[in-house]
Amino acid sequence: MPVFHTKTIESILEPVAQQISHLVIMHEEGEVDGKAIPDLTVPVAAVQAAVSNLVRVGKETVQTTEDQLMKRDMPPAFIKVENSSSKLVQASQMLKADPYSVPARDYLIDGSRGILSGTSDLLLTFDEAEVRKIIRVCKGILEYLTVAEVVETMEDLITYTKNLGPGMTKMSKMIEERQQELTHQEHRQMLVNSMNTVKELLPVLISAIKIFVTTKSSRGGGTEEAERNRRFTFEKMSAEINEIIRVLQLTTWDEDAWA
Amino acid sequence: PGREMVRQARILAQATSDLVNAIKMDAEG
Repeated sequence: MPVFHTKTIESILEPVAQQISHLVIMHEEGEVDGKAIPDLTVPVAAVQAAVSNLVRVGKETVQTTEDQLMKRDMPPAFIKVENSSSKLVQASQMLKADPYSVPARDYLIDGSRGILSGTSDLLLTFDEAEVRKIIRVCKGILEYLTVAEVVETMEDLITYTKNLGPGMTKMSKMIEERQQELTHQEHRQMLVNSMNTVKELLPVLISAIKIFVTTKSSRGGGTEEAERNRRFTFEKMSAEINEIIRVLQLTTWDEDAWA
Repeated sequence: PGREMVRQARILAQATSDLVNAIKMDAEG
C-alpha cells in the first residue's frame, strides 16, 4: 500500500522520509550516543536557503490563487518548515560549541521531521487545490448535461453538442493526467473505467436527444419513451461523473482508514 | 508559481536528505 497518493509527492518525500526514519531508529537504538557530530553549518545552511526559497514561492502561489482553501491551509505549512529550519540552525550552533550535545541531537531529529511534515502539508494542500480545479470542470459538465432536458429542436441540439464537446475533451484530458499521477492502482482503474463509460455514453445521449427531438416534431407517439430514454442516459452519465468526483477526492489514507 | 513551488519542495527535500546523511554518516563511521 503506497504511503503517498501521488507520484510527484512520493518522488519528493519518500527518499527523505526513509533517511529520517533510519536516523530515528539509529537514535533510538543509541547508535549515535557518545559520538561527536561534525560541523553541520554547510548542510544546515543549504536547508535554510531551500526553506526560504520554498516559502517565498509558496507565498507567491497563495497570493495569486483564487482558491480560498489553499489561501487558508498553506500558511501553517510555511510556519512549520520555518520553525523546523530554525531548530536545525540552533542545533548546528549548539554542536559547534559541543559536538556531543544531546539536546542538539534532539533538535536535529525534530527539525528534520518538521521539514518533512511541513513539506508534506504544503504539497498535499497544493495537490488538493489541483484536484478542486478538476472537480470544477467535472461539475461544469454535470451542470451542462442538465441542459439536455430543454433541447427541443435540431438547431438546439447542434449548439448543445458544440458546447458540450470542448468541456468533455478538457475533462477527459484532466482525468487521464490525474490517473497517471496516482500511486493507488485501484483509484486509477476506477477513474479510467468511469471516464470510459462517460465517453461511451456521450454519443448515446446525443442520439437519445435526437430521437426525442424527431419524435416530438413529428407529433407521433413515443415522445414519452424517448424522454425516458434520454433521462436514463443523462442519469447514467451524471452518476459516472459523480463517481469520478468522489474518487478524485480519495487518498491512500482513506483506504487505510476504511480497511 | 505552483510548479515552481513543487520544484522548490524537491530541492528542500534533497537538502534535508543530504543533511540527514551527513548526521548518519558520522554516526555510522
